Amino acid sequence: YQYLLITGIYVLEPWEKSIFNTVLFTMVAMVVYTSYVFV
Amino acid sequence: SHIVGHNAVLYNKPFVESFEETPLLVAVLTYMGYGILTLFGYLRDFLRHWKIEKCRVASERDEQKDFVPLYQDFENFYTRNLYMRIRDNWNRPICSVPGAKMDVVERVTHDYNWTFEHTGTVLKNVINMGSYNYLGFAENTGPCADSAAEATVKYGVGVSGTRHEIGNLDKHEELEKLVARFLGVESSMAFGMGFATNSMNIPSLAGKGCLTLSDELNHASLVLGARLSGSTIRVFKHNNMQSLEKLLRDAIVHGQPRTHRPWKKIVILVEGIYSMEGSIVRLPEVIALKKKYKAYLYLDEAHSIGALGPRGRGVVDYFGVDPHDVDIMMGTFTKSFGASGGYIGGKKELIDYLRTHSHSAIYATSMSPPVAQQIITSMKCIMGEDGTTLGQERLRQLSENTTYFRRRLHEMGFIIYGNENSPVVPLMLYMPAKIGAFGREMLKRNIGIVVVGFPATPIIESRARFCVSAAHTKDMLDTALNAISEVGDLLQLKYSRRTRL
Amino acid sequence: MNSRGMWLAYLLGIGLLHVILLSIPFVSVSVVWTLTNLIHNMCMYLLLHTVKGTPFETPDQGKARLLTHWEQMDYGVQFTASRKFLTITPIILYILTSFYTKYDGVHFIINTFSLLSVLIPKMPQLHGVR
Repeated sequence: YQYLLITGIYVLEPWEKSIFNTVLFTMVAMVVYTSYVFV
Repeated sequence: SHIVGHNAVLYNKPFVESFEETPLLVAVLTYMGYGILTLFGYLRDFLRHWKIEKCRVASERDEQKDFVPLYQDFENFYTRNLYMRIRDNWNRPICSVPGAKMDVVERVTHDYNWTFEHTGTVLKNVINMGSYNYLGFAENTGPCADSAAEATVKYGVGVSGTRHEIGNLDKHEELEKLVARFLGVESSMAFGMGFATNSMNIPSLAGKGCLTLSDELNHASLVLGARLSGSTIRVFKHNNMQSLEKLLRDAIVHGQPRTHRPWKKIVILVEGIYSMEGSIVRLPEVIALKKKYKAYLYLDEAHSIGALGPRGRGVVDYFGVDPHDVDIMMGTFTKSFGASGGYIGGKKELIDYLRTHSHSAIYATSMSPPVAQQIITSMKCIMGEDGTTLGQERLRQLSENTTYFRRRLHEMGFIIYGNENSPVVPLMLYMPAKIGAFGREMLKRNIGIVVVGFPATPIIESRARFCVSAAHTKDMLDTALNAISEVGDLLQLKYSRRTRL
Repeated sequence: MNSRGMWLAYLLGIGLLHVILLSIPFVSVSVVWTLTNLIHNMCMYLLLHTVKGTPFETPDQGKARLLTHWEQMDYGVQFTASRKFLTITPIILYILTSFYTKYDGVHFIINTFSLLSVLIPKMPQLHGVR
């Protein structure tokens, strides 16, 4: 609930939430992967 | 928090006002939230532009494309992409008087707030923390309602004429004499609309070659009136006497731009209570400045009349200053008298001048007699002229409720703005999604509240605004406070870093 | 633009953009810095110097409707703190980018044009010029 409120996607429609979560998850995965490779 | 120092010697009581600063992390997260919603707003506009999504906003037909656009597309951006998503929190239909409790008509939406349908259900006895009903005169029983009903039978509802013509009734003159006595000024004039009292009379009082010094958070009616007057407008920081004095000094020293002629007159526009901030004007200091620099003072007591002061005479009574020090006393009957309309009080020559020159007196139909009667009855009740102590009790009740409500919210850890004696209590929400969530969660708990966000407030100062009423019992306040605390924990709204009492 | 936390949020936004670009596995550091610079300047150009008016209704009878955000800032007063900050930031980003691209010719030219596209509209002489 806090995640929805702080990012503001609480007010978005379900399909918009899916887009946001997909993009965010992809970016986080990329950052984690690259950090792992780098380290 | 920045409690600006002030000349304590001018005050007859402690003046405690606080505006705790937005926590930096919350501010950054708020910008991030608005950034994300703006991105999705652009995405939606893109889909609407390429007809991928149906456009529900009013727009010109294809045949009209070559004309000047009726709808400013970009100016509607926030409305259609942000406000629409949470607008179920606003304009909720009620089917009772907006008293301490009210009945809210339940409605449902199947298309994310673009359209609503009534379910036929009524939410009964919702505790009303949103309406302006400071003294609890919004009621459909009791002496006010009875006398208004008599006046309706005797005079009818509408007056089809202006004050200059057949619309000048004995009821109006009775009301104006009573208002003058209530304010402690020589004479007064009543108008049928509060907003118009400002926007239609300031143009009669100021004009070219005059300077208007306006508080930055003044109400739209004051802003419109000042603009319509054609006078030069300068804005000083909210309730900041250093900023006001600097503008006054510059105005006196430099005079009018280019010609440097002295200003014909300088009018200071301030409000008694700022209804979005919950702050009270520093009236003793403003009066000291106006005397020092020979300026005129226009005091808008829309919220403070009836709600402040030991006798309910407004911010003048609250600070114990002489009403004659205020050149133009303006106020409305909407918030404390359960009525509508406004008044201007002051010297007799001023009021006589307004009677002949005011736009409202010449063009607007005059106040409806039952409304005038409602004001007369409630005002007499406040003055104690109805033979009861009901008015005095309500004033005391409002003051107690205000102090109690503010103290409890403060103890819970919320950031609340304004003066400790102001019955308007802004509670800070900050993030855009929390505006919608707070309003919805509170209605689930049977509490009706008002939430306000950007652009009506600065982008990082979205808030819920509670209006305390004398009609609220302690049980109602405790119920509301418990619900607020519960929702505050759920939404993580207890941001205050100040030491809890 | 000068309300509390806005500058910090803006810098964090640039940092976040850079970290995300840096996480694209098959892109070199030089390209990442140039992309950061280009995307930042493009967004700045669009939001500050292209979009006109306000995304909500203002009570000024449409006066702001024909002004860009940059021209509306601080009521049009020049050389305010916000304006200086928003002018300096792309320059610092450009210097960093030039350093990290090892002053390669192609990158240098692209980044220079990108920087000019956000510096020229900020000049006071071009206030209100179309």
